[in-house]
Amino acid sequence: MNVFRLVGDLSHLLAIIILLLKIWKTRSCAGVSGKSQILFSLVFITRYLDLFTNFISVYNSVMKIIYLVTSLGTVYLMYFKFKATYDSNHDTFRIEFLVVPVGGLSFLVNHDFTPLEILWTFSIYLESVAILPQLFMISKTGEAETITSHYLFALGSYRALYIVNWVYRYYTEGFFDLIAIVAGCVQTILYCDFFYLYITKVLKGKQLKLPA
Amino acid sequence: AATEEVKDEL
Repeated sequence: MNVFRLVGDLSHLLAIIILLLKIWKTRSCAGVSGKSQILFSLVFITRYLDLFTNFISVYNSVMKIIYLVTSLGTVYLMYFKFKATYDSNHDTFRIEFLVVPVGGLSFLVNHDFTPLEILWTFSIYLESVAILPQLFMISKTGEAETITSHYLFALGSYRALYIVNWVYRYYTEGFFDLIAIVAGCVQTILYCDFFYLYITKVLKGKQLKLPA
Repeated sequence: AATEEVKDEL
């Protein structure tokens, strides 16, 4: 474990908590893409299947459980409890256009052709594009609530910090996992224009509005 | 090789 990965995990956890609190407190999931939340739940389910068979550390197991519970809880709030506030008219990204290619790629490019490894690879590839429905929804509505932009900033920062962690681990342990690194770079690049808007607008107290 | 290493990252 290194500080970059720890801060990355905490940033990820912060993002998930921000979103959960936003939906719970405002009792509304306006502006939030339920499809992205479904994809994130799928990412955690396919990645943490070894939760009970492969103990790494208390921290690792506790975080996996928290991610699984909070992501499924968010999906539950969006599609059941606060379903009336779910903006399905703007959440129209076809996620099958993500899941199918990612599924195919995880069979073609992986470290080991075993079920657990292919599911892990699927999860890594899926996570890199899972935010697209959310970014697409914001581009359609042309704006995002400030709290939603904080959620996205924390979520985007987590994988950016993981990239720093991979550089650090490469130089200190000689460890690197090309699949995770390439997918992590794609994932972070997808946030770039949002990061620009967040830093130039939201941090100056303005509303996040995409140029129409 | 990458497969032996334990997946210790979240």
